Amino acid sequence: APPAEQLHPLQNRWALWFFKNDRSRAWHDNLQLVTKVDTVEDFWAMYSHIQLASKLSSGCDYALFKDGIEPMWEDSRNKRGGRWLMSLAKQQRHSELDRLWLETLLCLIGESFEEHSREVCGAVLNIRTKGDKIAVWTREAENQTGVLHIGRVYKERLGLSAKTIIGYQAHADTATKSNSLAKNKFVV
Amino acid sequence: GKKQYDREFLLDFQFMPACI
Repeated sequence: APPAEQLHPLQNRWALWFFKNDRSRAWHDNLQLVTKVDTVEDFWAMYSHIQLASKLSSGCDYALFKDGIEPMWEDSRNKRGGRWLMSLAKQQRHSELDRLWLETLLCLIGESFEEHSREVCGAVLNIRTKGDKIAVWTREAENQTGVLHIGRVYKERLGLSAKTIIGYQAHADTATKSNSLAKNKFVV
Repeated sequence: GKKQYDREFLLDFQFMPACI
């Protein structure tokens, strides 16, 4: 490995979490911290050692969050926030999921949202039979300027067409309704 | 200063030998 002074430090240390659905265990017990990274080099070492998103089985999640924030609504740094949610069609798992998830990770570790990057808590990938989902979580759903800036940049980075709409939902709304019913607070 | 990296810069490191 190169000496530490030649590594490229990230602005934040990020923790990768893995969730594997085991109904015999409590939700929190199925959530495992995989590793933490704080350099560009560490990030790629991690990425090259884990399964691609498209190879995970249904019910599994990946989450990449800033160190110190747990990937759940209840964390004090998430609970007033929300998420930009992209729901994928089933066939996109094999055509686009890996590209979209990697792009999401690069947006996070590269601090792509200018000064609003500090609003970002992390990102979550859900592998589901009905259709996979990718979301970027931010810490304050009422911060309209920050949330909209993040949404616009994120949509552009994903290469989504102008016709594709992605929505932002406050966790407080998602927690009290099923996902499909939670209303969009913002759209881009 | 803030450590911001664009996607091309980050992708350049993907297959560097030190990362494998």
